[in-house]
Amino acid sequence: LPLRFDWRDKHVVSQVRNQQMCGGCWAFSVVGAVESTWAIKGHPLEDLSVQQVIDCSYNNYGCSGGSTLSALKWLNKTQVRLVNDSEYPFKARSGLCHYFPSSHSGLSIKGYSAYDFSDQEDEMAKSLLIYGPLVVIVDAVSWQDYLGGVIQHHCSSGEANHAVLITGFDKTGSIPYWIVRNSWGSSWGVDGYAHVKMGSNVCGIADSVSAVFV
Amino acid sequence: TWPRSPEREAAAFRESLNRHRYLNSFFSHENSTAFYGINQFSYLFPEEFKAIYLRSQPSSSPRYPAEVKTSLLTVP
Repeated sequence: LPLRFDWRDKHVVSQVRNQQMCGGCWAFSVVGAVESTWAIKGHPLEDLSVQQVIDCSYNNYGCSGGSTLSALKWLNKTQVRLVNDSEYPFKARSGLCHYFPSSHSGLSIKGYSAYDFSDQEDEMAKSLLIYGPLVVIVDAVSWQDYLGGVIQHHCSSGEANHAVLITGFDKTGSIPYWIVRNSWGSSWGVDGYAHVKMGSNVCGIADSVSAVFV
Repeated sequence: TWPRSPEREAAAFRESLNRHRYLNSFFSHENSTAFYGINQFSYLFPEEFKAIYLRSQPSSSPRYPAEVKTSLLTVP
């Protein structure tokens, strides 16, 4: 493994978004992974519609909550084509699903994987390198007050309540950490990102890890 | 879902300041440890923050199997 790796350096990670008062973190993380995986395959990086996933993923609860695995299962099963964010913009509230004709351009996924990588975070880092940014769920209760630095304490594994996207890792310093994109705007944390210690399943970051294939 | 008022926000803010002191009082000697303070969520009580922003449902996944372990050397 390299000492440091961040998919942002390859220009395949879209800008940090803001979920506002909508509990749609699960959709933001999944859509972020699809965007990046598509760009890694050589296509232009584009913002895809989070609102489409919030409105149309019938096995979830829109802005009232949802599961990343359910969203991935829905994307894979229905082969829904995600459209551009500009065509189906974010409204920060759940709405009726807007359907597009089959001739309409969009991006569907070819599959996904989901594993528990606790005690195997080096393998998780390899997956990040191979497949692209990873969708994870964490205990983020203490993230309400996070300003910066490496999160090492004040959260638990097995208490997941928030979905985010890992874009890289950094092992160059004394404390190796995951680079985690959040969806609370760029003014939160480190330009919208959190740093979470690697190797100890801090905040349950390795408990449920998904990769998307496009 | 909660009535917002300047008094309630001020109370939540005061509680936040106490929480920051608590969170920063541990492990501050450790290298690079996280630090906590005022941000856009400081006017929310923790239960409000949780109800609005922490809406991801937990899910369990199978353990990553040893036989799937991929050598980076085999990846172009």
